[in-house]
Amino acid sequence: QERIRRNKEAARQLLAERNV
Amino acid sequence: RKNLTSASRVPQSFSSTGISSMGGYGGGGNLPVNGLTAHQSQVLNLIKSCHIPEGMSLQDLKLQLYNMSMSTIKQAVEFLSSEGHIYSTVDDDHYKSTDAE
Repeated sequence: QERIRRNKEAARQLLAERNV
Repeated sequence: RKNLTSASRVPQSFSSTGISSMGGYGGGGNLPVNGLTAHQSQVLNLIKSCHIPEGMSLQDLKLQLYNMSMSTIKQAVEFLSSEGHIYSTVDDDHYKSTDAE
């Protein structure tokens, strides 16, 4: 689903920001 | 002849710096380790180990973490998703780990 993909993107981004 | 200089460079400042406060981990506690509480990392590990496409449901988590209350699990899940470790899939009851797959 589209929703899943979006959430995944958002989460990945969030995680990346956290890990900077 | 100059051997002594290098041999004496062993760092000495290591030992007694007072890392004594974390001892005695009894399990189920709320001491944050690497930024996550014990509950949170348990939940995260379970979600990580799940390979169902739609992720792990809160019910599944509850079943495997029978010693943890549902509200504790929900709190952990909420925190983990706000940190980006996991994300919700088909609905707000299913979560998947970010770095799985």
